[in-house]
Amino acid sequence: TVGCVAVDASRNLASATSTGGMVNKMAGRIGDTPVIGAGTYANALCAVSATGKGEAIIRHTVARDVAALMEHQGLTLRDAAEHVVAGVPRGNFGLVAVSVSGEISMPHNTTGMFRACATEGGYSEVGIWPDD
Amino acid sequence: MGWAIALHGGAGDIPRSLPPERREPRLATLRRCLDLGVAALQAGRTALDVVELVVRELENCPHFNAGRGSVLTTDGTVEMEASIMDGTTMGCGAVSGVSTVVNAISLARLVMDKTPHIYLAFQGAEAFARDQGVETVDPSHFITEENIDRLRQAKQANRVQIDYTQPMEGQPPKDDNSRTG
Repeated sequence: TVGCVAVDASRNLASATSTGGMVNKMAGRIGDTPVIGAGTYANALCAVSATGKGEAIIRHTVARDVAALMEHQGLTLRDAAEHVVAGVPRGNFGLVAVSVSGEISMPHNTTGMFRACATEGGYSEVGIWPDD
Repeated sequence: MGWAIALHGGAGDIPRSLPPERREPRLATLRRCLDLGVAALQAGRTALDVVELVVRELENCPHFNAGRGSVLTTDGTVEMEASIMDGTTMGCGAVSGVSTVVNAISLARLVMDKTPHIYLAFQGAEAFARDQGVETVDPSHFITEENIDRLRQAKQANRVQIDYTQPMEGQPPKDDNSRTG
């Protein structure tokens, strides 16, 4: 699964996700990617794209949950994203997210996640494993 | 804090022993797509345009599980899915079950922009793609030798696998959730 989230200079947020699904999936199986709020979500606070086991991502509505924790509990993007990832059994998924203020979070509970990010302030990261 | 961008190319049980010839092409594509997105943001493109642009590039890379390089169903076919959402308007579009559309993410964008709906699937999504004149190809375009081999291994192990997860030999226990996802 591939995905991208961004906030532009005018503070617009957007999220996009695309996938082939899972190896050996049943024909006709729908995963999390096209289910808005499961693996993809964006509002005025943040944008989220998830990757991993679609059924787990749907059950936990992970993308919308990140936004809801920010909206209703006042959590930062990082705290909200890490809270959601910690609430799903290990080995299931990861996500990338940006907030309207330009904060980035890329937590995962799998062994690794291919990921990259950059900010206007000059921060940049490309990695696979947690300690990259 | 200005603009910011983040992207992913899939998660799973990625071994630290992943050989360089499998690791480096993916990292190089991530760097290239990141640079593409950064340049677009610096040029004043909207976040919505940028995420579509970047995901199109990732779809075109056969090393990732989307577009060309999509993994296979148990029937050996490709059924791709994509979605896009605009946080400013809460507009969104999604497609699933597409097998001929080169860039499913752009078809999802068209669902958002050109229809009163959010989600089109299978024959309806394919018909909409043709109505809109988006690029389509024979489904074989998306199938790689590596993914044919992965499907064979997954069938042998009777497993459904997420991105990068290595196949396990033998039958899984009956209560193994991953067998059905």
